[in-house]
Amino acid sequence: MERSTKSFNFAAYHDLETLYSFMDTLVASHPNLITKVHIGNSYENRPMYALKFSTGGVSRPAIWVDAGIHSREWVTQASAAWIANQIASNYGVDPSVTSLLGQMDIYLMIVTNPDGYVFTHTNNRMWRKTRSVNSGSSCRGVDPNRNWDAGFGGPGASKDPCSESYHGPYANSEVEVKNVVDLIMGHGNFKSFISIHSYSQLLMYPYGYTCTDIPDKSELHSVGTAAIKELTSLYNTIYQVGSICKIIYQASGGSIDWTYNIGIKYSFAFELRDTGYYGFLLPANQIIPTAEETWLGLKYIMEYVCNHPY
Amino acid sequence: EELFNGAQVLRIHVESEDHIQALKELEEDVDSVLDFWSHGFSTERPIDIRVPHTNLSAVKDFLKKNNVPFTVMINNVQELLEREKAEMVSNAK
Repeated sequence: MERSTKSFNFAAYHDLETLYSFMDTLVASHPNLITKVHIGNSYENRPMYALKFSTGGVSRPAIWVDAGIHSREWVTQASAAWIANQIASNYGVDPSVTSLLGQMDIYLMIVTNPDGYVFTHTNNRMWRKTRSVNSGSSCRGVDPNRNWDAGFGGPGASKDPCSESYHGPYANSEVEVKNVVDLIMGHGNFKSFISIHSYSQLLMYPYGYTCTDIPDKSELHSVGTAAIKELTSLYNTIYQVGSICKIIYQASGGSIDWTYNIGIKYSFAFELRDTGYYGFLLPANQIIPTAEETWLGLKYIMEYVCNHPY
Repeated sequence: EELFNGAQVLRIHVESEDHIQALKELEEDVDSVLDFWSHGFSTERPIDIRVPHTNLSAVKDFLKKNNVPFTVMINNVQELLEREKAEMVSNAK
């Protein structure tokens, strides 16, 4: 195992094994701050881990951040690894991170779709879905961001197993989704849920399954706008803020719709950058700039959540 | 391993409702061969579509016939993938 995370190359894409070993190194380097929570296994029986940043307490108010639920969006898993290291190294140094972790816990899931991620490294770089077998079809996988119990099976998701946005046979049919749902429900005290995707430079809030405004729209819109102001201040990457339905299109079964509907008010989804012409194939030399700017936006949201208990 | 030789990513700038309808037709027509990298048929943001080499001329002809403006965002997907993989290998070393 790497002796320290100092030798980990954050400016490169890594396979699953290397990312999991990085997590072990990070935990070993910060035994009083970080634990690796095994939240269950994937369809192909790979362990799923969330890094829990906590300075004590029991079931403290918590913030959830996940990356890589769509496996081909490699800059998200890579950025999440950098952000994990940033949180760990900022604790005790940066007053706002230290204060936040004195009151709240952070759960950070770097690889939310491990089967799909491995498949992008071994078989098909463009793979987006899970790798579950769809009975009656030769096509595999379900879009894990159409499988949540929020408007499930509605517009903006496909019933065709061969489609990239296939919603699956029923809500939470994908064990990867069910594992997160069970953790969130079991914990019962999450105050924010942030899911990181790429690409398009967007910061979105619910709903996706309907274009009806959420009751907290004006608050989430102003939090999102302020967070993007922080993000843009670093490298002038331009983002748009809005609800999923209005800013992209109607998409049912999405994670942040479900989390908002169970009462996690501060639910957001990032679509990270491609300021150029690479799409999902963003060059590795853009990982750190992307992670740095994303961290500024994420940190703003986390601070806001901490300062606005509910 | 799936290869993407000659596949291109087209960046489409819809300017009208007609263009949006044409894209929806395209999405339904070519049975799940096209890979929509970015979604949301709106005039505000471009739509990126990965098109396999074998479907390229048909898709480009369709877009031209419907006067839908597009540019080639990635000229050969496989080339970019090989560059990415080579970089990963050298980084791993």
